[in-house]
Amino acid sequence: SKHLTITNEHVEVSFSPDTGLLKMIRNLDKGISLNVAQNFFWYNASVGNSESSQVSGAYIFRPDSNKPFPVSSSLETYTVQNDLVQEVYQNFSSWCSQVVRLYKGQRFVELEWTVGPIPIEDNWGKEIISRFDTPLKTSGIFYTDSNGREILQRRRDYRPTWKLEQTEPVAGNYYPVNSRIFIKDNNVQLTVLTDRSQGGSSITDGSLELMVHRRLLHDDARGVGEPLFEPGDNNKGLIVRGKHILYLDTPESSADFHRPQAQQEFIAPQIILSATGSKPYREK
Amino acid sequence: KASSFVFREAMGVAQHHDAVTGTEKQHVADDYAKRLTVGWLQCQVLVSNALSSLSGSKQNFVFCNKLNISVCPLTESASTFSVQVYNPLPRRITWNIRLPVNGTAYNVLGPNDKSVPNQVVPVSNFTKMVRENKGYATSELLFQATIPAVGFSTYTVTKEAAGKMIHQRRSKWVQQYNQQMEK
Repeated sequence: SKHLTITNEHVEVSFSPDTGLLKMIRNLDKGISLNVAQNFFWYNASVGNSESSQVSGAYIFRPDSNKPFPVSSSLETYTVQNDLVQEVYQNFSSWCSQVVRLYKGQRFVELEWTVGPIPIEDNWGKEIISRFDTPLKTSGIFYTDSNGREILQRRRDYRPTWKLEQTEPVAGNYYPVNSRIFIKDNNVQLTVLTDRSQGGSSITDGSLELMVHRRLLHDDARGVGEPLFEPGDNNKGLIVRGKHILYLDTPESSADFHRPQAQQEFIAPQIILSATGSKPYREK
Repeated sequence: KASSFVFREAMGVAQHHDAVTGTEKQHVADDYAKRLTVGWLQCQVLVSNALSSLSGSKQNFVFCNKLNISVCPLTESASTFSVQVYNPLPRRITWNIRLPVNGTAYNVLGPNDKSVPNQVVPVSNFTKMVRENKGYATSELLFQATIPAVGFSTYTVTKEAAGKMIHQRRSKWVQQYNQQMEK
């Protein structure tokens, strides 16, 4: 129940003492703070309904409800803190965990998530998202990148070149995120960099979500001819581990950070090792 | 001998919209993965040759592809090893290195033979669960590497002997005890 905070020279991250979930981020250099509640949720994949027989599949994302289920509402946490790194380990469930990490000198928060194998014993296909909820007044506007180059403004339930009649309140607002997504108001911008292409959206004002994993039981009849079952080893389903980089700053200064940092994530250094007087890995 | 053509070809095949978005049949996904793996193995030989040429010494370079789940047979078992970090970016960067190890204390020497601050942290249960029986590291060695633009830095890691550690801890304890006594 103790108030948990991790901090370095540039950033402070607080967690809810009741739930263990991320609660607030503070940019210490600029004196900016933002309440950010982050959690993992899953959309129940549609198997078709009275409006449309379209099921959720490899091509088509179609949840059966606009409201996703939380993977967990409270979690087990523990922390590792030393001179080089401050970490909070969050265990959401047997198939979902995350490390919130602050390295020495780093201006951003690293979220390393591990999701899977997605359980399907209940016969429900699941599409897992990481969602960040903030009090930012975004008026339905959010931003995603186009292949790491142009940042495009997205507006909820709107298309710039035709009058949209929205029939899918969630899927109809999902956009490709190749390297970054952000929301902002006049004073604060919350940017999330991804380490791979994902789907993302802002379904309600101040909220931002990224789909990190999905496992489905039905073919969506768009050509692939099989469900996105992801058998993995022993038909258990795949485990996915990735990173989200979370950065809080003013709208004017954020690009100075996210442009070079995204480049660093995508053209990352390569580690090559060599032995000097090593022993065999296993005796036999 | 190796050629980057194999990897280039695999990357070419993987530009198909099904490969980009993951909408391919499972057996096609398996084939994409196989092509990329074969290509990457060829590129490892190329990178090893380049590093040997640049460093002036032929070594058996090792690429640990499962560092994200704390698996690397070399760093888990060796008491001393070298870490080459290549930076493809056109600017100097600082990069956090995490390597799976089984020791409790290490000396890390940087490119200028200066000691680099490092920490040993336990491997999390999450990671142990994910990697199953692929690796046996109990800890991760953590240090910050500084790498020049479009170049590489070499770090030498040596496991501290248990006896030396006990000696250091005892010395520290004696020092603290003496300070207390002085007070």
